[in-house]
Amino acid sequence: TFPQSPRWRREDVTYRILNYTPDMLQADVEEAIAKAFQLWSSVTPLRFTRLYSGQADIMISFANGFHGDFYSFDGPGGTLAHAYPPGNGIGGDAHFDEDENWTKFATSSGYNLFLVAAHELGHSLGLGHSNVLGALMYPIYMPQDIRSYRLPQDDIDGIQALYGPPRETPALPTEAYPPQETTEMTSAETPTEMSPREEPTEITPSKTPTRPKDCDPHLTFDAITTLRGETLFFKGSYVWRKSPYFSDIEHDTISSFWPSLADGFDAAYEVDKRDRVLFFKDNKYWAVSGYSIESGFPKPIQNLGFPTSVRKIDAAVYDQNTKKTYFFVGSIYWSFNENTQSMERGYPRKIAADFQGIGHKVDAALQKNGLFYFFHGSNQYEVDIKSKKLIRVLKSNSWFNC
Amino acid sequence: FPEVPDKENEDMQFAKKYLENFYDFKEEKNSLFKSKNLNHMTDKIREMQSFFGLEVTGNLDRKTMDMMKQPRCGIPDVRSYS
Repeated sequence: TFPQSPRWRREDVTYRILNYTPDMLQADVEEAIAKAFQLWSSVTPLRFTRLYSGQADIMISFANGFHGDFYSFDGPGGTLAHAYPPGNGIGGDAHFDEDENWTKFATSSGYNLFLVAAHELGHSLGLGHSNVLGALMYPIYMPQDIRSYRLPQDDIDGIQALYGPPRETPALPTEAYPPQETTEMTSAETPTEMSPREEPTEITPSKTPTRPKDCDPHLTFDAITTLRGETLFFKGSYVWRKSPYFSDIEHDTISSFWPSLADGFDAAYEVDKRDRVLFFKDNKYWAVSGYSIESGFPKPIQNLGFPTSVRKIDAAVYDQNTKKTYFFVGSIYWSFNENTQSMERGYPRKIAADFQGIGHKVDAALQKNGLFYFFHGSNQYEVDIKSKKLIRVLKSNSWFNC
Repeated sequence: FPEVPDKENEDMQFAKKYLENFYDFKEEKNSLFKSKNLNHMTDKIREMQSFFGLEVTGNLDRKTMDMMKQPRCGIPDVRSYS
């Protein structure tokens, strides 16, 4: 939040679109802004009413360069927009830089107005910036698929800290329809036609069961991988992110990083020298580098050399020393040579035959600091990579400083 | 010290503007102590690197400059917003 956490003192907040960008149809601008408001009303008790004249709490406008406040815009790129925290006068107002190319699509040729407006309205409601990569309130523009966009957990936590959770039925933005006052509309405001009131498509928060507590002694994981020095733990649509830069564990959803992979994984591993992480779900796999999914994916796991009898894998882990990846399926495992991109001869082999003390299915596997960690249920087994000897047994969530 | 080549100077000016806009960096124009200014700017670079999870070096390395050039929101990342 901002200093002293300014917030609107009532649940009914009004907004007004003062002018439009020539880059988009007016109806598309109105829809983008209405959907941006819906994101916030769906997770709070707030209700947003659109005014067509007079002073609204949140006045929305497009302008370029110097535009009457102390924060001039800077031409194409750089600063895209800004908005003010709740308050009188300019408080709550959102300004968009007309020198940008605004679009309703999520393309690289322009900035998606819905995404930027959702971010700026976060400020208009009292949120500051987040340093959580993938959060809506992260200061850097991140193009992403907006069709099934869901508010990341970090933003939900932030806005609910200010306004609390929604009432029983999330409030839909209403419009003062017909306009409440008859004062003269400026030409820029008069919509070309009073667009029929669109039933907003409801953007509902994720319906998946609530996230288990970090220190739940029965916590289990679907998949675990390193990623650029961090460690990501997956369960259902949830991610626990452990970073060497920050002491606390970050809570995200998969959709905030890879929207099209929101349903979760069976296995995951990183080949760090290639800055590549592979995700597995059922008999398909994807390769990602950071946020972007490599083109041509998903591919069938048979491409890696699995027989058609293998319908899914349980866990995977890359051994930086040998440049081999171990894939675990039931009580057996394969060794895949990352250099030749082929399965090694003499596999599959019994897990129990080679990994002392690991006599059962492996849910997830991790390689960290020269050791293997095999997760089975709420336990993890720390194994020396070279000798494959069991060192100790820990709780699966021992990484969360419980 | 040798005069910094133009490119570096350009980056330095860009970074200064960025840190003024988003990290409440105030260059003391008539400061007698040039080195004091540089330390202050180095601290602000560290603050920005830490916010974005970059390696905290205090230097205007490539990743830091790239991050500064990303399209973004115009609201500061630190609390000094007025």
